Amino acid sequence: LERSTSTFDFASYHTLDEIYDWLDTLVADHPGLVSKIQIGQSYENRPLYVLKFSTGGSNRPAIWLDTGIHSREWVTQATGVWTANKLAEEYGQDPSVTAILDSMDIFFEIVTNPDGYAFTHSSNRMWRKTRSINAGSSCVGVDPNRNWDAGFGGSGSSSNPCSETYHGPYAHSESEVKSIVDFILGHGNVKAVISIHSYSQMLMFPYGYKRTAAPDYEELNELAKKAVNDLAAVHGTEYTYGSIVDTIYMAAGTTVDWAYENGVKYSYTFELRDRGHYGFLLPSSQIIPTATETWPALMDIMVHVQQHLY
Amino acid sequence: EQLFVGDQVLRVTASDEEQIALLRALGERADLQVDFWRDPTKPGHPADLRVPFPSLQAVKIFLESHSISYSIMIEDVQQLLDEEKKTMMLSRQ
Repeated sequence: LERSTSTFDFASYHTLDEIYDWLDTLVADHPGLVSKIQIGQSYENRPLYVLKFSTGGSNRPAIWLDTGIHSREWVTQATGVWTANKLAEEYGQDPSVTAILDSMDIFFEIVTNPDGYAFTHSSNRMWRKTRSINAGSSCVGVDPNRNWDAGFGGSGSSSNPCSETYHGPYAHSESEVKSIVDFILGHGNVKAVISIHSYSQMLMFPYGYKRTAAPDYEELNELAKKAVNDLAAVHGTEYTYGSIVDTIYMAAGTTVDWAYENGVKYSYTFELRDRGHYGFLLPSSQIIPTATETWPALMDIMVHVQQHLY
Repeated sequence: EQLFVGDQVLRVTASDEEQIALLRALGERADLQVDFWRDPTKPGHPADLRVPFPSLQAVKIFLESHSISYSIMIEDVQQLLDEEKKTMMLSRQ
């Protein structure tokens, strides 16, 4: 059966190989818009693939999206696949998507922690971290959302390799993190970073490692408010929003704090639904509802970025 | 492959900072191997805690002895995992 995105079941969870195969299918189905780049390798030498959505130009202002940095949060990779397909399908159809992609590029890493994701399929469905070996410890893995050089090692991360929030031996020790750091700094024109996690229904922005309000707090907060309202309008899923430290807890070494401190003004973290019953084991029947409610919120942020370039 | 037969996920709500501290201490107990799916953050905010079956009784006694309210969010983690796997197989077919 000829593979095509039209035969891919977006309402189901998929293995790493199935997702990686699907990336090639999406590129094949949209050759003038979507390409696949490799930004590095994971600890266990799996390729780190990023989808590039571009209609031309050179080093255009860009938006970075990532899902699956915590491997057990399966609804995020599934939402990533659906969202990438939607972006490709809507270009030329939806005026907002078309306006964004006529002036910006989008880079989308769907499986940001492939070693961990493969491990959740093969050995431990509850695995969250990377799979790197910690010298001197029998415990494996680093929390890739505590490994960034922003308040690294501070309160809200752990120095215990056996902890789920272990920050790692040094900032950017994890190749999965370092590869994104190098890509974004090398690109030099990334205007937004949106890192998608689950669960607990929150939309958050810097800071997490300190209680100081971000210089752009008002604007980021207002945009988050609009985004969560438009998200709730789809299926009634209620989100809270605000800075990481106000909304949930202190968290040091996070993706969005690093991005913000490296000049990326529009830095957000989503914590997608579970609707209070399933946690990380959200039934696949809720993938499409989750993706469809997240879409307007993502679009709010991306349209705002496109209309407020800096 | 690690199995989670009989493991439960408890939704725990601390009523004050003292109970938050007790929950965090519970998470540090290596012998119980509990796994916070959602960390205890503030009084009144739910925390979700996966408890391995062998530790269930001890954890529930701990919570009840400190009057920390909880409910069972997932009765048997492995059962949900089995359903998830079956659904994936059906979809693949």
